[in-house]
Amino acid sequence: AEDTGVRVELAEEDDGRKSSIALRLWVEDPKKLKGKPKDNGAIEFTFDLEKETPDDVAQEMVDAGFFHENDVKIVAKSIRDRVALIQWRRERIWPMLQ
Amino acid sequence: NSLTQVVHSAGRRFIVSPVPESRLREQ
Repeated sequence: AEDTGVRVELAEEDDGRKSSIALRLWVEDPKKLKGKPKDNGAIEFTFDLEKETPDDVAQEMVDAGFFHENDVKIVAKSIRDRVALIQWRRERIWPMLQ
Repeated sequence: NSLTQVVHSAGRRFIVSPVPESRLREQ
């Protein structure tokens, strides 16, 4: 995945079953963002892999004041890349472990 | 924990805590 300067990681062990998963997002490289992020804390949130889209969460983070409106696409892409990796892993690894 | 802050937006809860130094890329 492209380095957006925004890091998104799993905030919990993925058991491969739950649709809702905890993620943690923080800014690694503020220079890659158009606006100045509110602070460089790690933002933890739950994401429903089946019902929600990264764009929804990114917009809510902008509305909450964490990021500038101009960075909503970068934040959404960062979340989307991590969600895609989680779903990739679930499709390939978990069936073998069942 | 005084370093953790909870923010609600559009019904979603965001928990903000300091990023461990080890995870911040050297500027």
